[in-house]
Amino acid sequence: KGSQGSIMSFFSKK
Amino acid sequence: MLEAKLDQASILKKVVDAIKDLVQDCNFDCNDSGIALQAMDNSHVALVSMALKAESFQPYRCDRNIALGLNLTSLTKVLRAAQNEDMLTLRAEDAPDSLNLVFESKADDRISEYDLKLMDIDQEHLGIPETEYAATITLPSSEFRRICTDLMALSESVTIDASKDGVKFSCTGDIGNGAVTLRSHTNVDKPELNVDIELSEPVSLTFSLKYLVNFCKASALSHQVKICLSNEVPLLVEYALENQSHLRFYLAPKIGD
Repeated sequence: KGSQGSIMSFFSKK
Repeated sequence: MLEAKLDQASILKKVVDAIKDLVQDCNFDCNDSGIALQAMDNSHVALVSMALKAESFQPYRCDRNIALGLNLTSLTKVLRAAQNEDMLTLRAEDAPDSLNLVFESKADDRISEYDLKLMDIDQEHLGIPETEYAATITLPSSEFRRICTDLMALSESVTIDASKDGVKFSCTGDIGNGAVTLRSHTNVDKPELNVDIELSEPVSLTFSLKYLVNFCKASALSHQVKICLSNEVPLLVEYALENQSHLRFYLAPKIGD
């Protein structure tokens, strides 16, 4: 149920 | 050079134990404020962020920024040689090929010394924005672990609903449903059993239990765990250590139905 998002779509590269 | 002495080897043993199944190779970034680590798991769903502040070591010295590229499986092998109560000293040169670890027994005059080969790890660092979370729940770490493992027997994912009535962990699986609801609770004699729910607005988010159960390996570090939620942002699970040191896990939520 539901697809797993990536942490990289929330936190940007430094 | 780096020289950092922990009074109890158990702190590092527990930290590495808690993250080694999530992250294999990572840099321990050392500077004058302490030793930090930031690493994603292979699937880029979870992020580990560790900070062992200089104050957690006695003494602590680090003249230049040093990145210690470590394989955590190898580090675990060496740390297994340390007793929990041993004093542990980490030493490294400014551009090190290896990390020197010394374990000293307090009870007798036993000193053991290991050198662990380091590797070059090109690691991306992510900027974690300061977030005012809609819900911050502090609960016993053993309780959080129990909820996650119990619900994982039924389902792959858990929905966490925080409202003024409390926080509800619920799941739906092939064999049936399950839910655990906690309300704020203060235990004067045993504050480590407190449940505290701070809420600015109701939140409902769904997460993979596999990752949460993995985070719970850090339960040995702290009696209490703090979980912070806002709609549509990653969950923060924080185990606080002494001297503002901490181990934090971020987990991307599941999207849609």
